[in-house]
Amino acid sequence: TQKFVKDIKKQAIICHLNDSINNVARKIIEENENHVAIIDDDGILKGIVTSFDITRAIAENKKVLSEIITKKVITTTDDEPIDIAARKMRVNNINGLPVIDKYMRVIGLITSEELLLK
Amino acid sequence: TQKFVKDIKKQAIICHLNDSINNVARKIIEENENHVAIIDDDGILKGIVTSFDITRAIAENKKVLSEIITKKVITTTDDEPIDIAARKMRVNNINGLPVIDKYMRVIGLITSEELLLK
Ligand SMILES: C[S@@+](CC[C@H](N)C(=O)[O-])C[C@H]1O[C@@H](n2cnc3c(N)ncnc32)[C@H](O)[C@@H]1O
Ligand SMILES: C[S@@+](CC[C@H](N)C(=O)[O-])C[C@H]1O[C@@H](n2cnc3c(N)ncnc32)[C@H](O)[C@@H]1O
Repeated sequence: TQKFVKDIKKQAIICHLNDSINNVARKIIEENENHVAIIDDDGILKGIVTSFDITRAIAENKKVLSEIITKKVITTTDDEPIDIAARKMRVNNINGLPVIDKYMRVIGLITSEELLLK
Repeated sequence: TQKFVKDIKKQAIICHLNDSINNVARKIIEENENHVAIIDDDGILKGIVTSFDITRAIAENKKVLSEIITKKVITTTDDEPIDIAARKMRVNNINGLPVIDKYMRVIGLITSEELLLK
């Protein structure tokens, strides 16, 4: 049975802090995935960008990626039970959690779609 | 217990076919909601726009709302059991369903967040 994050996670989409908003937008469309993890030169998680943030760039005329990323990222780990991950999403009104290892590197992504009906 | 769409639906965010992409983007940010139902002059559902589609406008340099709306909308009704609504989202890889009445007017919205842990 699938009870932990590692059982249902999928590959994370990752961009760099210095990427352009347009590049991140293209990545979201190419990968058909709303959530993009943002890393630094050491591969450490530094933020998250979703299509909601890209939409804010349009609504508020922002030009630089760092102006629209969310820096306090709510994350999960391979060994987290999936009902805990689901609760994290629900209480924070979000749909995705980057999966990180103990070094805060990104090793996957879990979204509400994987959690539905589980 | 909450078993039907009408028990957990929330208010729909609605824009018109002739609205601008920028206006729809602003509405998404103001309402903190990714899904916007698009209606015509008669109040009939004509499409859906999400922040994913706004992101596509950036990625593909689209300028007009009609170029980015999804016209074939997957919908639900007040009386649909919520596990059926959840399945519709999962098989279609989507996170929201407009709730419509028998005249195809929009009377609410249900998203994957309401479905988590139910
Ligand atoms: C609060 S949600 C509200 C709209 C809708 N529920 C959604 O999921 O997009 C939108 C914001 O959540 C942020 N966000 C998404 N996933 C996140 C995560 N795992 N940790 C922190 N913030 C996150 C995004 O960067 C975006 O600014
Ligand atoms: C297939 S999803 C893929 C990305 C991600 N799963 C999401 O929910 O945004 C993105 C597309 O689904 C469309 N969409 C969202 N809700 C829909 C619905 N209820 N009926 C039809 N299309 C919908 C959006 O217009 C958007 O073009």
